Amino acid sequence: PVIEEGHDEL
Amino acid sequence: MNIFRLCGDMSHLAAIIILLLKMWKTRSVAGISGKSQILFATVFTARYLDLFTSFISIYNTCMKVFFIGTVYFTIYLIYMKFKATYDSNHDSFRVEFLIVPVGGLAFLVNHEFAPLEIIWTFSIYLESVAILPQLFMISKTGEAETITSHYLFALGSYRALYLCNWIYRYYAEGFFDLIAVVAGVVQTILYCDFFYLYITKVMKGKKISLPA
Repeated sequence: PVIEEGHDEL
Repeated sequence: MNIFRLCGDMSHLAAIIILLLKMWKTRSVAGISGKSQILFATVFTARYLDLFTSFISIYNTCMKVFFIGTVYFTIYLIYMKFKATYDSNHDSFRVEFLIVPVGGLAFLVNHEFAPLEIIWTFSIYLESVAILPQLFMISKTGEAETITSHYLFALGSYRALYLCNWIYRYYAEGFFDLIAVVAGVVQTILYCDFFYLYITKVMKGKKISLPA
């Protein structure tokens, strides 16, 4: 799975 | 950003505004679980610790500030301003039975064993069960005011819409976050019973009254 650095969703 | 996530955030925003309107207009917090609001405050505080360290967008920052501000204002209304109308006898769910397992799970199952990531994971897991004291309170009182039903419907819809957002992001961007998805599925399932009551009753103008 692709996990972005940090989280961009609320 | 995609339409599912935008609708989800708007639904979440609507839920919070409905709740505040109910309290402010009726000047009463009857039927509202203060414990669930405390859990939501914990969720937002834990999840938005990066509010000052990582900037995503104006929208993201504004929504985070709004969510944190309103949830603490809600707690102020419940436990101070309209304290006389708070029904603590029926708001008796043992939240420690939620916080301890969720805290343990966040340590064991996370994307990265780093403080901010574990705290974020804790907020995701906690959010999926944060509504339980509220649903428990409704089952104990045996009924919910119509406006409280609208609040719960909007709140339940927000995470259901996020599930659509994650399906969309998987196919459109290859983005996939197993922890958020699993917690989101659990969270939405907890509302199913309520969704059924809402659609079969509230939509027909009836009040929700559970067999006490």
